[in-house]
Amino acid sequence: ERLFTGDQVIRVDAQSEEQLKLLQILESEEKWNLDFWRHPVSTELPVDVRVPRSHLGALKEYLNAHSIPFTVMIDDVQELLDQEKAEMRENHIRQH
Amino acid sequence: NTRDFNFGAYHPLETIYSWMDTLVDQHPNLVTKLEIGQSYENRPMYVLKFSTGGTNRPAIWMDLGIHSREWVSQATGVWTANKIATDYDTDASLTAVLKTMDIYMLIVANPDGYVFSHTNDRMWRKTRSPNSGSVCVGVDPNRNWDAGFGGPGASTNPCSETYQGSSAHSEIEVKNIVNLIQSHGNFKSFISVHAYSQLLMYPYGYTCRSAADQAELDSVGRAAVQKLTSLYGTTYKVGSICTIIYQASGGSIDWSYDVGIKYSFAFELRDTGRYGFILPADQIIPTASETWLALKHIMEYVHDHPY
Repeated sequence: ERLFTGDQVIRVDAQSEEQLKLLQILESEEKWNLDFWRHPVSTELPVDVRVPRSHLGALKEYLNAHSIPFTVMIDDVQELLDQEKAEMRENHIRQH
Repeated sequence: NTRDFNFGAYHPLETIYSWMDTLVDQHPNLVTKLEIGQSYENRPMYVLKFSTGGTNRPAIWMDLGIHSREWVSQATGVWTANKIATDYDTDASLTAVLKTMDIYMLIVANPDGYVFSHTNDRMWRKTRSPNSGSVCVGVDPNRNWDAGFGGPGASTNPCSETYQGSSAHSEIEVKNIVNLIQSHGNFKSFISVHAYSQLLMYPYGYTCRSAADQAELDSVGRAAVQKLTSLYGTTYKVGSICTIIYQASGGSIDWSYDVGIKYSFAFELRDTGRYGFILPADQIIPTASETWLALKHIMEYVHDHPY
């Protein structure tokens, strides 16, 4: 089973078309194995991207270098998935 | 017993499939289960048909979970199927719709991907068919329809999450739906449910040109979203795929609209901004409940505006 330990989901709020372009370049280059959950399409919609732990530093550096504001939406993806799985297991036991 | 079933939890495929049988058993005069074909890995694709009689009546199509990791969509499908079955005969407008129309619901449109997201990779989105010449598996089933196929917003790279596939309808999961819709020939509405972003969209995605019925679709969409928002205040945006998000070729509702199914819509259900695809199970029922108000509005409108 694939694990996502230490992966984070970053919510990016592009402030301009130029910043949007910079995000679209990242997406098209399929750089750093980024998994775009919400694509860079407009400055009115947030961009959500799951970032492998190994590339977290590089991505945050890139965003900071271009003054693109971001927040951490999910601190550790695997933690959330472990909770989800535990809940499903509990429900399964209860159900049976 | 469907009353014991926990609609506020995520379930593996086999649990959802066995629940379907229970629903059919408990509502034999309304619900039947059709197998419309099999997935690439030979899993059955089951459609729940809600019908009060007649043959080949005008019908409403609903598919959920075509992108497997969007778990709240399949869960919403289970809750909605139960809602239709249990509210029929008591909810006047739903009963009126079912007096003259049928509803077809494909709760797990991508069974192979759904199983894989439970067992191997929770973030899996595509189908599970191999791509010759590539180590990467799977096609984005919402770029594989014969609607602007191969245009902008779809990828020719098998490793991409938006890989379009070798040709239109190359994915058996898509082909099975196409075959059903075309052999039936009397669908009046086609609704595809995804997650997340809180959007209600209508054609087109493969072009930013307005659809012929754009004004009507927009007004139906806005009215439907108003009903949705009235429950918990969840805000949605309404618009064509191309104007609201991006140009995306090969999408299902573009195909359905181009084959004449006017009332074609795509939902992107909640997350309200914290969990993305990993929406906690305690948000399933609120999400399904608010979505139901929009779905019902669309069904009522389709019923009241025959064409």
